[in-house]
Amino acid sequence: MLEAKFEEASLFKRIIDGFKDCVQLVNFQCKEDGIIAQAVDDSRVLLVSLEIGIEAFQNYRCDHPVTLGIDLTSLSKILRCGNNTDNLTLIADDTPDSVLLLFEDTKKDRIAEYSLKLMDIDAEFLKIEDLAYDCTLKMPSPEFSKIVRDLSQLSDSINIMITKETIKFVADGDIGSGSVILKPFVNMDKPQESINLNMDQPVDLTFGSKYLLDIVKGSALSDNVGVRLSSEAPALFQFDLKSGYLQFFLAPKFND
Amino acid sequence: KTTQGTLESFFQKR
Repeated sequence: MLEAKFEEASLFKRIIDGFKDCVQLVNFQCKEDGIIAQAVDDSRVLLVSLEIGIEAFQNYRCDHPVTLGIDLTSLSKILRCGNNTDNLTLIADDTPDSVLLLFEDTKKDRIAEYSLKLMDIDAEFLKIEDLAYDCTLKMPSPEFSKIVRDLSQLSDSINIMITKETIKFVADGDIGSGSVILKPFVNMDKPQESINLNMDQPVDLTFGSKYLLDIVKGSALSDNVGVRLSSEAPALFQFDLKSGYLQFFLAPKFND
Repeated sequence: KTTQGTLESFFQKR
């Protein structure tokens, strides 16, 4: 029996909105210590990995591990039916063919109940090694989103170059080019505005703009984004939840 | 000119 109650439906909505545009069929594995999900996009360039810990829920109960095969497009339709401030409880039995979404407006004593049919999704679970990264960057997510949105207008590729004290984003396309240069700095008053850089090796990597545009949709989940880059591994873009995270692993482009 | 890589080359299936 699974009963997972979010204090506010808006949290689950923002989580799903963070990756529903890049993957569609996702297996949510519900276990006693929380919910995890993983999916690879059709082009096999982007891997989404979600973990929602118990502390993210108002209360959480999962007697036996259960996997919920969900079409995110259908789930989004149902999530739109609830109000952001409603409690939202996900309920499923041990061998479910559907999951119940219960929206409760505690003030107006209003209850809305939806049942979503589950799917049999055959997706291999990729083991994600703890990779060694050359650079680790932590910066405000709105700033990262703006840079990605601005530069993707110029080219379908965005180049990220990191040296000792400099982070450079470059786009060079048919209509012209653009570059944004950031320096690490600490904002004592508002730490989340800081830009922290830890560089073991310089990196010079190129990524597809369309994938970065999907990744920045995770910005609604966290004030900042963690970016881990390596010349030998997919880049990791991570948005931390209060308990858990939404991670995107993105394969770089290679120079011919 | 660049070519988009895929994840296959990085992750082994469990």
